[in-house]
Amino acid sequence: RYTLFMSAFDKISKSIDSIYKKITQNNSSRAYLTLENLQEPYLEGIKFNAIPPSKRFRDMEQLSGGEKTVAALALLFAIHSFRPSPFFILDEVDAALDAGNVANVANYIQERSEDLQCIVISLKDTFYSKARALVGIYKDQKTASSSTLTLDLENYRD
Amino acid sequence: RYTLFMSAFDKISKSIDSIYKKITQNNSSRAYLTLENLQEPYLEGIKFNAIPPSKRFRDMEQLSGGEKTVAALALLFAIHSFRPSPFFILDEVDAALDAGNVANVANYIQERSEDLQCIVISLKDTFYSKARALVGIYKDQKTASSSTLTLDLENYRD
Amino acid sequence: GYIEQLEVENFKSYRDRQIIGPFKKFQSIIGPNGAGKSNLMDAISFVLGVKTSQLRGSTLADLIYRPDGQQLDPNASCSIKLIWFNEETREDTVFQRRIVQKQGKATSEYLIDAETVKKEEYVDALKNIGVLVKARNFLVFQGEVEAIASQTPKELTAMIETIA
Amino acid sequence: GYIEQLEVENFKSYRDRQIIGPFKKFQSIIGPNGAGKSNLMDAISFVLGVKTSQLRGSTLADLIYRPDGQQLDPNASCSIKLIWFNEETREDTVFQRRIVQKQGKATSEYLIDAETVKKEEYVDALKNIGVLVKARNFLVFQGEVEAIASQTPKELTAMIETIA
Ligand SMILES: Nc1ncnc2c1ncn2[C@@H]1O[C@H](COP(=O)(O)OP(=O)(O)OP(=O)(O)O)[C@@H](O)[C@H]1O
Ligand SMILES: Nc1ncnc2c1ncn2[C@@H]1O[C@H](COP(=O)(O)OP(=O)(O)OP(=O)(O)O)[C@@H](O)[C@H]1O
Ligand SMILES: [Mg+2]
Ligand SMILES: [Mg+2]
Repeated sequence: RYTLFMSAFDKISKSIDSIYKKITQNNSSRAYLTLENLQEPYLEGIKFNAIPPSKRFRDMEQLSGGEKTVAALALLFAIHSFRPSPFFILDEVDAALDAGNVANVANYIQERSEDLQCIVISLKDTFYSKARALVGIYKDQKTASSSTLTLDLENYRD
Repeated sequence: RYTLFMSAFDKISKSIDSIYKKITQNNSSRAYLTLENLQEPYLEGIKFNAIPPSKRFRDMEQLSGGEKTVAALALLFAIHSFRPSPFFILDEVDAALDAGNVANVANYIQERSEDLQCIVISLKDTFYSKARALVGIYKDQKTASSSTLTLDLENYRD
Repeated sequence: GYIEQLEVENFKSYRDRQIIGPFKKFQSIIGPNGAGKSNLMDAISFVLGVKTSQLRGSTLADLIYRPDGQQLDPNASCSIKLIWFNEETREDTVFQRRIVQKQGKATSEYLIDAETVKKEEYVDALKNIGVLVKARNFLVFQGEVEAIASQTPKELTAMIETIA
Repeated sequence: GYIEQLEVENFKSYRDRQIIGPFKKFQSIIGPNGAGKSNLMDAISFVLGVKTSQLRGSTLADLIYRPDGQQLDPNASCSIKLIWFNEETREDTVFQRRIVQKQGKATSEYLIDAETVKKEEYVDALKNIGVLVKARNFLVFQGEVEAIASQTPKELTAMIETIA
């Protein structure tokens, strides 16, 4: 149990800092995991800390909405590095992000989509315009049903 | 107790439908409150239902994120009609709204700000550009502090 | 591999049979509020075996298409097919889950390449392609992203243990 | 009347004394993630007497400015002034709340036009201008708007009773 747990924990905590730096496009940001109980870690908790660019240590609870979103995405991709799933589905994760963070997150996902499928629901054109293809959904009044249109963006790329 | 409760309930439930129609800019939308217990209403619950434009009755729980946001704002302004406060403070209430709903909500707030002060935190320029004045907040790296700039938009209106 | 296409039939706001796709490696889903974007994510989550309470429904029957304001037709059923493309073998696998009603009770059926299988076999087949539904660390439902960063230390340990 | 101006001193991410305003009837607060927008709403809520747990703090001392990574200075204090303009009498009223630390314990002081008053008197003066802090139906904190529409019927009754 200890070995299993630690192999997961080690891999995730080694990768979270570089992923967070990459998403925030800033080497001054830091993210790390600390074990509350070193002997039997699975009995206690794991503290997650993320320090946004050009800030210093502060309790996770005091981060702003947008800062928490970026930290959460870094954690998710770090967990993925240990237990990779073939795809991600993200539903309006950009809701609390300012324009700068939307661009950072969209760029990161575009890069990651080389090796894993990312399906992203978004209302922001600065996000979804980076995708390779779009599914547009509308409510068809006549049939009282959702209907879809598919658009391959790769035809429009310069 | 009955009279006090009912005077609040009556006023709120009379105004909620017209407010919801006004925010959604659509007369086919409907919103209403129903009492679970007619004799002693304060002992039971009040059911709130909102039916988005061109849809028919559906349980509130099945509404989408954006549809719930618009319904919530209608309820807030209906409650305000009974117990008016001199100002509202709204922190990124537009996060889940599509462009159409942002425009509707921003227009409604602009109209209401004739008789009540609305202080709105938003990341969307389609929303905050309708305000009369802006406070821009930035993090000053040198002093490690939030700093502000004030901008009177009325100088720029045509 | 990756999700190549979906076939949605009478699921939530999607009436009749609709084929959605092809999906690419970076795929976006867009549309106005209330159009059915989150319902499409629910459809993918449903075919992977995610439980109904996570899909904004209280019973299986809630997931079947129902015109606004009407009761559910006791004979109605719904089905989701997920076409999975394996990049190495260049072959498709069709994962399907459907809901049928019998005497007013709704139950799920699981099929792989049109053959009915037990849920355990279905879940194993998903594991083989790298999809560990129990962990769900690859699905972020609407409004839940911030909560991932605000988990208590104990919750974080539990999350790591499920995937260890 | 309406909020005309704020004076923020050593509150959360706002260091030293800053005067913010004048505010208009439709006022917007903008800026990047983490700049301090929600902290400004917390400042207004604080001066109205909203309790600390609603302001993302566990103790009063959490609300005092602290440089990142450092311990709180045991002599530090903070203060918020809200300048209220009455449109009929065309007069200003200054509502002020501050936190002072004595022997490691932080306490609140309430002042109206620079005169210290008891909390009850302060709350009454706010009621006179139409601000019923207990009901809080005019403050929507970040991330809480959808929950207003998803309240249970009992919660809705409780909400109506507070304002009745
Ligand atoms: N079983 C069902 N039958 C028919 N319609 C349904 C069913 N379940 C949910 N709906 C409808 O689906 C709509 C919600 O769709 P969904 O939550 O996918 O919207 P969305 O596109 O994600 O919107 P948003 O951008 O606001 O999040 C609701 O209007 C609801 O009435
Ligand atoms: N007592 C304090 N002293 C100094 N800084 C603080 C204090 N409390 C909170 N902060 C800082 O304030 C920042 C958060 O500010 P706030 O929540 O107002 O951001 P915001 O502008 O609302 O961002 P978003 O758009 O992401 O919601 C955090 O980075 C936090 O470290
Ligand atoms: Mg949605
Ligand atoms: Mg904020």
